[in-house]
Amino acid sequence: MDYSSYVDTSLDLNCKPNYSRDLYDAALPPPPPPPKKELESKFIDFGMKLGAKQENTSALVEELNRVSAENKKLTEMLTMMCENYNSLRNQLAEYMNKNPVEKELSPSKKRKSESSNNNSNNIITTNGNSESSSTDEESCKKPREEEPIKAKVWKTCVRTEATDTSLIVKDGYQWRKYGQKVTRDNPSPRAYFKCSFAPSCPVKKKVQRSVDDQSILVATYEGEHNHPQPSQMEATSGQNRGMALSSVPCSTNSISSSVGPNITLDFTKPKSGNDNTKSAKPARTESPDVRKFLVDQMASSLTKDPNFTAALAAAISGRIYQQKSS
Amino acid sequence: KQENTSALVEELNRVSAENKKLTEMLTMMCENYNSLRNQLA
Repeated sequence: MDYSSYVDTSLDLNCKPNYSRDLYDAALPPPPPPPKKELESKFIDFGMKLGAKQENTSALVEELNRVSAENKKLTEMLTMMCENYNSLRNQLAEYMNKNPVEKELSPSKKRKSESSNNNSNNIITTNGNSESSSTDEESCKKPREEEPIKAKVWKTCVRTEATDTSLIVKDGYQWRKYGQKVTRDNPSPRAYFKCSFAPSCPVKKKVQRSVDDQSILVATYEGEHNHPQPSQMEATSGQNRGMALSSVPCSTNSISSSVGPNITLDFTKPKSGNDNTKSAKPARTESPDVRKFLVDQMASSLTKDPNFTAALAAAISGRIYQQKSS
Repeated sequence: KQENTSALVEELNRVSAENKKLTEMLTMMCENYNSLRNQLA
């Protein structure tokens, strides 16, 4: 019997030597198996190719490490790039958000500016000044308080006695002193008065002695009295009896910041008979008949007084005696 | 050893493909970044 058909005596060895090729060409099909006649020579080459496989493996590992390191670098670069991209996108988003906001705000700003202009115009038209306060109370109060003040400013000069150091100018009105300060240009203090004759009277008065002549009181009035004028008899009585209504300009500086008309009255100079242009009531008292009547009354009262005659006689005799002795 | 080598080759192929993808993504990201920067400029 022949058992060769039942038993396969071939070794069927296949060494698959494709790893010596390119590392990236792993998908190539394996080469055809060598014929059985060359098996012995293949066994000889097997040991040599095994050493070559180890070298290829190490090269493969090195290549894998290199690509992995490159992959890591790419990942880091991509992460950094994503961060920068997100940051830049956020900036762009903020910029895009700001622009519509500015576009929306611009009309409101215009409306606000228009409203503020309207308010300021209202204040200007109602108050006559440029103050920006816009509360209702102030807008209601200031027309009453400031319009009269700005309306009229005038100044008077009154000569007082040398021994008198008070800052009181008797002009017939009742004044309440509410302040006093020392100014830079004048050593004498400046006193501030407010008319107290009527509670709602806005007139204020500043009284200060003149720089040139300390015996002259300079009173600056602001505003107009909203009440009837009290008796003027007080104005010509007491220590200010030399006061007379005349329109002679005063030597002191006038207020430059005042808006209204400035009127300066000088009561320091002696009144003359021809100065009766501004005031009506003093004009009536300075008529020739009245002056003659007053002079007669004064003369009669003086001659009737025995003390006056004795003093006059003593003065005249003393004067004569001094002239003789000299 | 053959299995290890094939595993190494497979790993190398996978990492190479990932590397290629990362390069493409980075290129695309650079293009987007430049476009965004131009918009802001």
